[in-house]
Amino acid sequence: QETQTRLESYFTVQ
Amino acid sequence: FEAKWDHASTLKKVIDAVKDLIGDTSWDCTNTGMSLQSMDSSHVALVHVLLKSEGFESYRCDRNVSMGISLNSMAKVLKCAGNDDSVTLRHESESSVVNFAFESHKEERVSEFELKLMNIDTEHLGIPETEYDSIIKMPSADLRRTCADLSQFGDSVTISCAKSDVRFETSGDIGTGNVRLSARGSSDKPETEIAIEMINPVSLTFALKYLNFFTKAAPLSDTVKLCMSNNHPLCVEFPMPEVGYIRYYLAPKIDE
Repeated sequence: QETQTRLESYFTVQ
Repeated sequence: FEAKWDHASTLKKVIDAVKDLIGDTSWDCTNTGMSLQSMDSSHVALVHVLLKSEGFESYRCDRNVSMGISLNSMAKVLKCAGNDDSVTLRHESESSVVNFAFESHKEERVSEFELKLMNIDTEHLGIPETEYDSIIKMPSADLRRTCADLSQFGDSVTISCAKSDVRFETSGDIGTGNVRLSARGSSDKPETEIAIEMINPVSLTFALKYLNFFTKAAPLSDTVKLCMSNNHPLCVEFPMPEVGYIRYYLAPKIDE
């Protein structure tokens, strides 16, 4: 089962 | 703020390459150029466009400004410009509109449009400079075709990069598919080259839906760069020499 991650898990919100 | 391009075609292609993914966005204008950074509504993909001031016919930005614009509206305005018309964008401080002027090169036709600006709260992400494990440079038409072909079979693609080739694999209800591209040099036609720089082997899975959005930028650039590290978003860069670039970032899918 694949789950789509979101970009905020990798990059910080400025 | 006033910026002029000699030909409308580049700006038309830039907007066409990003409008279906991000909708409304803010153009940040400074004296070094125009840029935008925006995520899609599901926060899975991000677009970063840079149009450097050197790439314009003329460029002036006395005060930094952020212009909130519906990209669909901007595309409608740009449809009114011929590919070879010049485009001038103007915005005055505190004004709630941006003006577009299109002029044919024989100067017999000038058209002007005014677009209302929008208040957009943009959430910018800090993207650090990254040393990627694998970088693949390839013709953008090859990436577009690969993604379109594999989309017929599955929703996701696993991109695996080894020393001398890169493999795109998918599977779905009707079957499976894969495309393998091998490194190839070309001194007389660098735009047809496939170059693989691999520090560590990488294998990552992505939603094809987004990659198909990204390849709408193929008309802007003969080549594309895929930058990958394990457990990290993919960066897909379409360079526009002397003008700037479009970079797309896409979060990977992970196995639960």
